[in-house]
Amino acid sequence: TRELFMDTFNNVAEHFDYMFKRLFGGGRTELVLTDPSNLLETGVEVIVQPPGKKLQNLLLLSGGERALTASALLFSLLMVRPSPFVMFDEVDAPLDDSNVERFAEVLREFSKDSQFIVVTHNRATMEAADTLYGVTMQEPGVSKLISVRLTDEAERKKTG
Amino acid sequence: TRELFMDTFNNVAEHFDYMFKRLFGGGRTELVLTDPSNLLETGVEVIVQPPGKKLQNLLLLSGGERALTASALLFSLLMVRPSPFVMFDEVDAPLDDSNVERFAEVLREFSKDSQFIVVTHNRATMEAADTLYGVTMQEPGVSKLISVRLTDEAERKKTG
Amino acid sequence: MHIKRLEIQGFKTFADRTELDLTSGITAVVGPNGSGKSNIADAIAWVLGEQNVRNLRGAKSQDVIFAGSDKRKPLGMAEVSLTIDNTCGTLPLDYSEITVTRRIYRSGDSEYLINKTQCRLKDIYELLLDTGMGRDAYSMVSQGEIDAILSVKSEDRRTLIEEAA
Amino acid sequence: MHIKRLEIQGFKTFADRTELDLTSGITAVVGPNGSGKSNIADAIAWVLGEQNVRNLRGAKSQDVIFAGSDKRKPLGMAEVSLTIDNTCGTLPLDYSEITVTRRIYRSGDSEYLINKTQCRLKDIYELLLDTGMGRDAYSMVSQGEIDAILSVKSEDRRTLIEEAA
Ligand SMILES: Nc1ncnc2c1ncn2[C@@H]1O[C@H](COP(=O)(O)OP(=O)(O)OP(=O)(O)O)[C@@H](O)[C@H]1O
Ligand SMILES: Nc1ncnc2c1ncn2[C@@H]1O[C@H](COP(=O)(O)OP(=O)(O)OP(=O)(O)O)[C@@H](O)[C@H]1O
Ligand SMILES: [Mg+2]
Ligand SMILES: [Mg+2]
Repeated sequence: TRELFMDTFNNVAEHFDYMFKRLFGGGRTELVLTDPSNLLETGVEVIVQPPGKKLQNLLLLSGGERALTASALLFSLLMVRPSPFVMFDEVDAPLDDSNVERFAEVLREFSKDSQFIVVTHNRATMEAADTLYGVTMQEPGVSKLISVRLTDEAERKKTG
Repeated sequence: TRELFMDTFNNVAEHFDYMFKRLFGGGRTELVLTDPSNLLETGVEVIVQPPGKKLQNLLLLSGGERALTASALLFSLLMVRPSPFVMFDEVDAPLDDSNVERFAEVLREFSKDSQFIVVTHNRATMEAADTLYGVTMQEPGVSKLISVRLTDEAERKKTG
Repeated sequence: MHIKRLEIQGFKTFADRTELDLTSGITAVVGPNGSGKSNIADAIAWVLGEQNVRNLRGAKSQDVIFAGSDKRKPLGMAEVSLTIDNTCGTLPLDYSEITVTRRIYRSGDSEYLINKTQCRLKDIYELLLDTGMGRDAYSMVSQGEIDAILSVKSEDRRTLIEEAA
Repeated sequence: MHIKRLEIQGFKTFADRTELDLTSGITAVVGPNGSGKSNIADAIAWVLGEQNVRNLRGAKSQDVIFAGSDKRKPLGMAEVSLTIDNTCGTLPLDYSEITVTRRIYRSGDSEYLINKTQCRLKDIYELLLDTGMGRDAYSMVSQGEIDAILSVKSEDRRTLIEEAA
């Protein structure tokens, strides 16, 4: 229905702005319907302004800024309609040290209500994890799981 | 001409196999013409087998394996037809520590004959560099170049 | 509701039976290039019902079965089981623990099971339907997909919003 | 033959005149997300004659001119100069040092110069033609492009081989 879509859209726009400001430490965003009269076929434009910069086309953003903006959008969708289980495969790959710290902080917060599996090469993200699985290939072509580290907190979560 | 293309093709195939083995520490490759009778329109298939694994479709390779395979192809083209100047922007981003070490070693070798500018977040690649430029944005929206580190070798290269 | 355990056997590089015990909160999967991390992500998407083999980086459905290595022969079957803690009663089945299993054979034949009882893929979809588990594009993000979220046609972004409604 | 110096002014985030002195060998450019590293790569591609504004992440050609920030007004022009050491005599001009300059104004007007003398873009292309500088797809790899090298249609890969011939 038109009303349900508009409510969701406004909800996502609001949470996207909030998440963007948290991940970028400021700035502003807008989500714009390209055809508000036709909600079944409209597009959704994403317009963002990182702190201190000018409002510009998404195309001009850097690789890291795009990844951070996209994760702000993902997190905003998860705020509007939580999922019990979320999987991110190297979503933090293009982020520099200070951005990945903020990303890990947001991840920790969301993990209170949802279960996350994240594949990562990034130390800050690893440190945010409750459980760590290492995958190795000592025998070529065959995966082997090793070195599980459970924090005390995770032990407690596991046994319920 | 047919002969020039075939010579180049065979040359690239041979160097690609050499570079792949150097970057992966083994394995094998093949470049295959999809339509050898029509060299103006033929495609070129890339088939690779990382060490110890089975020969499989490129699609199934991991993110890091694809980046390493692609850089093997790039380096093989540079061997066949060197360029005085090469620019790589975050080509090493998906590589793990041991792969990026081998990548950096190959980069150092090629840099004896070609000038490289590489944008990177990776420590091993930075350490292979002769000159280091840091780009910062202390004033939001405005880039500023800082902290140039020239090795003695680079000082010597500069003054000719 | 959360995933308690993932069991993988014969799926891609997991030639040997492998078990991951998962907690609520964050589980990080780490390791060198090509070791099998994204293959674990694929195993989860697959057991939750992913039918588009391109989303699993394959060309045909049997591409998920361990194809062999230098030293090992190919296997004849891939199997993944996912065990969900249902003490919260979110899933519409009267069990505190629910295990979903998917198998595929070299012939292309598939089997689906819920708590060791054969069922259809459709039953697995219906079981998980209201939870959004594995079905919402924004809850399962593959490697390299994050950039696409901003590059997609602006109509595809509307679909993301519709999914969140 | 190598690049001695790159001067950037008014190009994207380089509102203030910036100079990079380059050695032969490897120059690494590092820094936080969004600081301007890829913009330097774009500046080099642009001064070497890149005409496809999409390859510079823009929508129209004036998008490369500094658009302003919170505290600064937009500028009216972007200029990049590349100085090449030609003591080896590789470039067909009788100078040991050759500077190529490109400018664009808000109006869309462009200027091209070789050693401070106005010329056409075509002259810059011809100057660099035999060196392959900046023209071969495999010598200038943008951010995110590495994966595309393997994903391109198999005919595009033939083009890579043709370029190397
Ligand atoms: N059916 C199969 N049988 C055997 N090996 C397979 C099969 N399918 C995929 N592989 C192998 O799995 C490997 C890729 O694994 P995966 O994508 O999980 O790596 P990864 O740990 O995510 O690495 P990266 O850090 O580079 O992303 C490839 O080497 C591929 O050949
Ligand atoms: N014409 C312009 N005027 C002002 N700012 C611009 C202009 N064009 C691009 N930018 C800004 O440049 C920034 C991107 O810079 P760049 O791509 O060089 O970052 P980067 O250092 O490569 O970062 P990353 O590590 O994330 O790839 C964006 O914030 C964008 O808004
Ligand atoms: Mg992976
Ligand atoms: Mg960049």
